[in-house]
Amino acid sequence: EKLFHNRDHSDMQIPTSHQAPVITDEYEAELFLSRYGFIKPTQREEIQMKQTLKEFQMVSGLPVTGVFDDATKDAMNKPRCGVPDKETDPNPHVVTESHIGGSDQSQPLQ
Amino acid sequence: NRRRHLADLVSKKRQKRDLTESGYMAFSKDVLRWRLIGEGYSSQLTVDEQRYIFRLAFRMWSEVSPLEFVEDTWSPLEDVDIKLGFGTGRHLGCNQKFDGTGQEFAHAWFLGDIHFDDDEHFTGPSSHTGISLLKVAVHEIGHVLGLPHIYRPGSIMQPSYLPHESSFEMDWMDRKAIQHLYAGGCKGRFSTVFDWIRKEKTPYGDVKIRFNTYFMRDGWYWLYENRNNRTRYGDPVALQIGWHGIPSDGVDAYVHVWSRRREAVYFFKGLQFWRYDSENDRVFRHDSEGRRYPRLISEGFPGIPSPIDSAFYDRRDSHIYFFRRAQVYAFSVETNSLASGFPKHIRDVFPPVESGDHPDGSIDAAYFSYSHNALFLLKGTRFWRVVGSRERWRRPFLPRNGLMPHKEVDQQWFDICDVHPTSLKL
Repeated sequence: EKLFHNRDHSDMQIPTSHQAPVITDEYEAELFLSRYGFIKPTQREEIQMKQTLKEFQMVSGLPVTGVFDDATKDAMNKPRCGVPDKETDPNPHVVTESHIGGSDQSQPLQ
Repeated sequence: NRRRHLADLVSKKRQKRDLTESGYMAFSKDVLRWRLIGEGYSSQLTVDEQRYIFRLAFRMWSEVSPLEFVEDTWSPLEDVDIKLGFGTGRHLGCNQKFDGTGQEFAHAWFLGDIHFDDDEHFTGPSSHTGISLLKVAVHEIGHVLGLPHIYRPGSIMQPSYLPHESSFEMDWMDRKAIQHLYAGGCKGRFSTVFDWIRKEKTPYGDVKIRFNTYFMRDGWYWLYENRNNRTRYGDPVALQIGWHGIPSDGVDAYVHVWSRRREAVYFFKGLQFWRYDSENDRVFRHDSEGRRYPRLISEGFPGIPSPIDSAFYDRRDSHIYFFRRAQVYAFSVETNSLASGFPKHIRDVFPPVESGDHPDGSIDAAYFSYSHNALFLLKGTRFWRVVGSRERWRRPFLPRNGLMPHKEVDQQWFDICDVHPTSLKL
């Protein structure tokens, strides 16, 4: 079991291997922004990072600095939903019936 | 080069899993089946707790949308619309790996399944620590139904998790967002609608009169909070829970006789009626002469046919107006008899203001609203407001008791939504 001593398990110790990697530098921040749709592959590299950081800071209610500062780092490390914030598919399909399938999702069925 | 390659890889992966938003990309059916899959139980809560929380989460969406959800533990898996499960790292055949404790707590697939990261410390609704499974589930279900992330403070669809609040509910904008995807608001006929009067004594001995608005449909009801433009959180409720002794499958009409000398509340169903004892919160067993309830309408209200469509008490003339098909019957509570000249055709008693715009009888409910200080006639998904005497003062050309052009019920009283019968009791 995961080790704990308190009745409500609030002191449960999580092994390091089970912890999400903490975002500490700009490279990891870039991965984060890519993962959640803020960076588009077609964007020019030199304007990418600052602009996308500003965008992330704006939607997260942070001071918009364009810099990977402590507040931005904290926000990126907070618990969040795994669904991207921004869509990338410009031509969504019209779906007429519910999706049936296993967990390995591909395109919705027509 | 490395960055471009990385972005390309991430982009290809993302195309398989993005949730897109559109007004018409949604489930095409009204009743959706869900299941917590056996290989995906959390190690942190009992299975019953997990299922209860998911039932509640689905019900919360049902309360604000035209969708109904039913837990399905028996059909073949391919017939289940939404499958939920917990996992860690590589999980449940999913191509999006979980990252361990922290950061990503769950993900969902548009029109598909929901996965929760069991490395997160999920807790039940009564806990103030950890991550509320209920809150996360409601959020992820929103994605499955077609909602994207929304950055508005207070939205349940914000991407980041906010710690436990004392309670969280769907606000107006979230409701409208889901309703926009699913053909607008919740529609349906009502059995009856009424304002229930309560008398409360203040500490100084004064009597304060308050009212609450109730909508009834078949065997359940909603309390409508006029100041909040929505129903009470957690409604609808089964009729027998709040109204003891009236038929559990619903009523035809409600009347509150309220004058200086008389006060009585009646429910009508079929050929019968009951008088309600608000002090003891149940129907009276007997009337003042020892006759048992329910009594026949024909005996208690001579001259009134049954069953009736609806009724209301007009305090201006102390008459109960009964509606049956295209006829209106005015019953005097003073003389306990049908008023002279009645029955009359509904169009004669309530003429249309705009020619042709009229319910033409067989109405569902006649509702006097203290909130609007107006009488409404409801039929199907529409209502007609009766012209008031003050209005006629300003616009004398309006006919007496005229019916204003119809509007849709769900544009006046919002979010009165059904839930699946299996969700009535969680």
